[in-house]
Amino acid sequence: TTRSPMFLGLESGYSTNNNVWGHKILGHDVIVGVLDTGIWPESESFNDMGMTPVPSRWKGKCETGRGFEERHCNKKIVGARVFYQGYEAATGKINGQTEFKSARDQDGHGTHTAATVAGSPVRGANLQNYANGTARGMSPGARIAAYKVCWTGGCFSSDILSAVDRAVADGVNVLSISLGGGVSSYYRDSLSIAAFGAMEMGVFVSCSAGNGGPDPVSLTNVSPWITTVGASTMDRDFPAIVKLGNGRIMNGVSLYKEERMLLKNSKQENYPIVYMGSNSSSPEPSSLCLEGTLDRHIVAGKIVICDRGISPRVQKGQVVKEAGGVGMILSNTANNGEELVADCHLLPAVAIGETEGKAIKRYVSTSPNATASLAFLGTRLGIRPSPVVAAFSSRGPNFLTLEILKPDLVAPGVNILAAWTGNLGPSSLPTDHRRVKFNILSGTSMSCPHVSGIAALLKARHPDWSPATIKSALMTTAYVHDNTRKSLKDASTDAPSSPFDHGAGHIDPIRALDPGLVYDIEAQDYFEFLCTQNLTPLQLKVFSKHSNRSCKHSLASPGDLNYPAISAVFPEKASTAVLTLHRTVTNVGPPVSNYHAMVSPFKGASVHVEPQSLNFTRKYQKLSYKITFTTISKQPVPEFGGLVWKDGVHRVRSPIVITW
Amino acid sequence: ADTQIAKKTYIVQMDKSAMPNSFTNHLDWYSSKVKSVLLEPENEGDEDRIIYNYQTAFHGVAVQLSQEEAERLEEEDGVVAIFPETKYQLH
Repeated sequence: TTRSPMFLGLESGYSTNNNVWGHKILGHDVIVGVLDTGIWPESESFNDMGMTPVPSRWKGKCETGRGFEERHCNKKIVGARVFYQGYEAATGKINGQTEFKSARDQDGHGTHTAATVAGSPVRGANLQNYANGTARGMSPGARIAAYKVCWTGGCFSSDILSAVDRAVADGVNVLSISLGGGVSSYYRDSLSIAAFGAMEMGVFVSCSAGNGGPDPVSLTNVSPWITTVGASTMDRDFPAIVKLGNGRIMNGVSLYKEERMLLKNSKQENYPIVYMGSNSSSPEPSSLCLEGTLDRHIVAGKIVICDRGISPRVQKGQVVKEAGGVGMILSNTANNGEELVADCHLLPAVAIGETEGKAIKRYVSTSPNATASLAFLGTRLGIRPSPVVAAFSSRGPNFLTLEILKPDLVAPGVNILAAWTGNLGPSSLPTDHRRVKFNILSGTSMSCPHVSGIAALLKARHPDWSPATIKSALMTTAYVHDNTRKSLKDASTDAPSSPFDHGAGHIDPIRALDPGLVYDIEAQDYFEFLCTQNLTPLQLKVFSKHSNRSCKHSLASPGDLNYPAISAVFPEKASTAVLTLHRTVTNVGPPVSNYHAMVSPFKGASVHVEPQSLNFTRKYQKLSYKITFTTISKQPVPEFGGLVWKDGVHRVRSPIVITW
Repeated sequence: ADTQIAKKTYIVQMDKSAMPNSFTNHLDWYSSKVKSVLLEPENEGDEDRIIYNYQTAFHGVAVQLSQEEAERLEEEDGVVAIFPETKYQLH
């Protein structure tokens, strides 16, 4: 968050009246509930200087426990609650001596996500001098309510459900949920049901998509009333190099502290380099540097090449260190491609891509006296291309309903610097005795709070906007080109990414503040969507706690939900080659606005929008259109494109996926 | 201890609108529903089987039940759905 506000365009015009964080829209009345591992209240990111009193409507509480007293809440942290009854029932009593049975975050994850949502500006933030700058949340004026649902042994559904239930009762406007489980049917997924209840009460729910990428169909949290957030890179990197004994230089990344750099690019500091694998196509335990697999006699005094996979990246570094290794080269495999994720290892370490990894392993296997040195080059900005969809970011299509395109969008989630717990070192390893105020992490857990924070910003500017309106604004203004003006790329393949990877695209907060048109969806519309999902009356009842909610069968198909993305699915045994979907847009821009439709060409179908123009005469006016897909030639794989409504100022874009 | 039936947490969703008039609050009703399916009588000092009650975004309780008790509860009027406890991970 020393870079993401700038990368998202939030800091442009910072000193002008147009500043998105200007006084009138500080967002002090917007409260974001963060379901996570708690919060480290002493972090400067939670300083409440200059904040107005907490809104009187707020019913949240600062629950006290070991290490967390009422004084730890302030005008920034307005609530702190704990939920562990389900956890204790499943795993046994929490040991209050070794674990804070309070909202105090001893893991760091919750502190990081909360600060990303709404952390106050902190100058001079950095991790061992990397990523230096002013750290701030995406909505620095918003307030945070921490709901601790995750403990050392995991997070349990009954606790999460209780936290959502309580947060809605407390009065949060936005829920940021950077966790997930497996995918189950809508009516079997308690988080989905609770999120439905939250949405009904006007709460915007943002969830991480998961880190199951680049495998397809790896998404979690796919309900249409949830905003599902994938992860992408920013234009910031932490370059490091591996110089081989043969003079060849390989580029990688590292967060190793420069001042303590042990290995320099000089001849006398070259170290022997060793790879414990056999260069077979599948990694072996010793090549993965799993615990207990490295022979000290072989490894001591050497730089060890470790393949990614199975164990946490930082743990591999610890294994190498404990075996006497002086450094580590962490090599990607086919699963990660060329995407480089920086970690704060316990020893000098450089992460490299799959191609470079293969080259180094080849060098080691063919040179009896292979040597290398490592050098760390600090922080580099302006990286091109960026953003790039993270290899780990979970991918579509949506397993439950093909007609609902997921993920919804992507946001920064790679190498994000934000506040950290005072309880653990930056590697999270118990043996790491370093203490830092900020840490750099990667995951869809990091991208989700970026969106939650921007949603809070939108809510502050437009208090009357529904959760679906906020989501629509975020999606229809998202961009699908990187900073080289080429299509967004997928880090796992280096090829253009598709809407199954990036959804509607990368968030563009400034444009989202003024989207022109929005696709609004009311709770009953979502219920009508469920009515298309072949659920029994009893299964539907899970979502109809208001007894008056029943199926009106207003949607001909799930694809007719007024979703900001369009997914046309031709039935497998289609008797017709024509499919029509319906949408209604609401004018939230100037009262008199004329929009024209533009559709990208498709190989397998002709696409016709009717009417071609939408002429609005007043604000909040709703106009409908239909989009008809006629098969020209059935394609074996889905085709991707987009529909854009333009009025000369606004570009209201919906991604289109056609599946046969 | 050997004779104790293994209990797990179940999230029980209730149809709030189905509460009989004889009850004045929902928690009492939920509680009576749970008690009606218990295979072991509750003794004084036993921990409450209900560990949460949900009232806003969701209606119902989280309760410790044996599998048989959960199956019995699922058949009760007013019970919409029963979800076994599941584990989530940070992303």
